[in-house]
Amino acid sequence: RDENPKEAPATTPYNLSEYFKQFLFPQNECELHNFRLSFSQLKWDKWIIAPHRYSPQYCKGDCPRAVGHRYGSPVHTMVQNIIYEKLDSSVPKPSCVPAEYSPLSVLTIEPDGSIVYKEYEDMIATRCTCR
Amino acid sequence: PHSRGRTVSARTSGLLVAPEDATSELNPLLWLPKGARHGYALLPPLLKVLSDRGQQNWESEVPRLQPDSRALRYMKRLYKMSATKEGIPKDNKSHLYNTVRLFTPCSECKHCHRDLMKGDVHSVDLLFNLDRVTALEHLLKSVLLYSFDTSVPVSSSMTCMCHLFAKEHDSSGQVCPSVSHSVAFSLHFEVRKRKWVEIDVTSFLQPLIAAHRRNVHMAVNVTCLVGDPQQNTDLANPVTMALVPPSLLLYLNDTSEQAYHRWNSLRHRRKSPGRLRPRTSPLVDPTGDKGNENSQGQRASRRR
Repeated sequence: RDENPKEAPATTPYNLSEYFKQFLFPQNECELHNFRLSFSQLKWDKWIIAPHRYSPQYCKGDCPRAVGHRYGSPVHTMVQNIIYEKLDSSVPKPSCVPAEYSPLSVLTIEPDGSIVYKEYEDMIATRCTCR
Repeated sequence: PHSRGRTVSARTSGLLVAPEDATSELNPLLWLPKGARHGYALLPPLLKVLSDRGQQNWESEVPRLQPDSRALRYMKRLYKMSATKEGIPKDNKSHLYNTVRLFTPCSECKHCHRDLMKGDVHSVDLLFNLDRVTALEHLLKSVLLYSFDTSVPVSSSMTCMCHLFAKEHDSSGQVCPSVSHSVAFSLHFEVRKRKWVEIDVTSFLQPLIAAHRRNVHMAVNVTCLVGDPQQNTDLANPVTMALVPPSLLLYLNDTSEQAYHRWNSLRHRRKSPGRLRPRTSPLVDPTGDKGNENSQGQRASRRR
């Protein structure tokens, strides 16, 4: 601050953590959000007997610039961020997307009147990542 | 995912046609390759809602035959045993199946005729249409599911004998019944307590399902004796009155991408999140077959 007072950030020491926060963790950070639907909303309850309610969840939020191990993101994610910031802003920033899912069991009536119990893979998001 | 340099038309791969191209094909079933059309009840409606932005209710367009209420009750009970309230499959080791299909016999074949001489044989001619079973669904177990019309007063324990006959259709379409299989089951139960009787017909059906037979035509003769077989028994006429034509239950292992594979999810949990799971590893035979290539496959996957 003594050498070149103009350059120094005009922040007093107690704001320093605030100042750094903007770099480390964005306000609305990428995370898993709850969402519940019932098949009757889609008018499918005539042929989907169970479950009555289904929570697929979803991922939303900004990805911090230095994602590192926090999201299990590969190094490519940081490279993509650098490209976006330094080289070509038409390249999209890393996105907040599901990283892991859990299955869902569904009981349905088929067009021929037979009944089927099926377990589907990847129907409920359980973890998010930045990619 | 297609890299920018290489564009693959959805049309050539037979996968989903872009919605604007598909206005002429109202039925989303036509968008999926033939093999997949019957595979996943959920996919076509999801695609339909995405394509027409959800205005129409696709399901109202597709007429659905209403299932038998007893069969529906049984499947709801099976669902409660297999999944939590939120629909998450229970991690049950003995629960190898990821698909269970229940078929009720075609209505025109439900006539029951009794062999009046013996006065007690309950014989029924059944035709099951197995069109919904896909090539990727491997049979684990099949069961004839008898339920009782509990309004008919029936006495206590009894012993039943059941004979199954596959009815092959020869080239001219004539039915030539051949005793392909007879299975005997003896049961002692209070009908009032038990609403269902399951007869395992896996060995009987295995060859037909493996041959991707679309229609299974069989005759089932049931004879029930009241009381304990060790002591005196007499013919149980009333119970054969109470027997409702059986449904056919198939426990299957769906080997497709969309289906949930327990053994695969355990392996996947150890991997880093989000990486595509290579499905090339040889399937552990769902019927627990001890073939040596499987044990090699298992050793290799365990080593991995």
